[in-house]
Amino acid sequence: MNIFRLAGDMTHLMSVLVLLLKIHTIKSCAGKSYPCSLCFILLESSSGISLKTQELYALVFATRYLDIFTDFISVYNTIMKLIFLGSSFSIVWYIRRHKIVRRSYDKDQDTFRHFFLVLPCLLLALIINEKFTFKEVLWTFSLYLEAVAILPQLILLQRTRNIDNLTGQYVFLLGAYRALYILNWIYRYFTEPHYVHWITWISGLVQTLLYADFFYYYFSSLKNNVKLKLPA
Amino acid sequence: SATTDVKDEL
Repeated sequence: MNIFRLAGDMTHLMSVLVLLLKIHTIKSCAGKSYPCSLCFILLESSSGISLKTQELYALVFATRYLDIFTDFISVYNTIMKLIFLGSSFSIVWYIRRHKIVRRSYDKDQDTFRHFFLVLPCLLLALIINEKFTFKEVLWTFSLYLEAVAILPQLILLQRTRNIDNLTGQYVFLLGAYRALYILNWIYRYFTEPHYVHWITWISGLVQTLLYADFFYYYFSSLKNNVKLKLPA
Repeated sequence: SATTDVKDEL
């Protein structure tokens, strides 16, 4: 474990916590009297969260952590896997099933057909992988899928008029975690002999590059102290 | 020798 990977995991954990906080805010809002301005904004405008991206991430974790009960790495590793699995599936459940949270989900805007991402990633994993075994192919599939899983969310943000802070933070943290992982891979390449994982590195690089324009607008909105807005 | 590279990253 190195500082870059730990920072990356913590950033990833933060992104999940921000999303759970946002869902909690929406839930708690419904109980209050209506005139509360925050509630009004939350319930009237869409939450800006893409269910499609959340479903893709649940699939990413399900296919990446198949070895959670067979290969024990460390307590930290197992706990983090359980957190990511539990949170991603519960977020999907909240947006799909929870009587209040589902109201803030705008399915008319979140129209990205994520099936078009799943199939090519699966085919690519069958062709390009380190070992042609069930677990290895699914693990490789999870890397390719994670690289593109943010696309429905980024497209939804372009369509969302006013991106609220928690959603912007969520996407930023999600992009930042993989950028930190790239530093981790560079560090491990120079410190551990034979540490070469091209598939992981290229997928992670593509994933981070997909956030490039978001990062640009995110930092610009911070610098100019204006609302985050992505050009359509 | 290809060590059975255990996936130690999340």
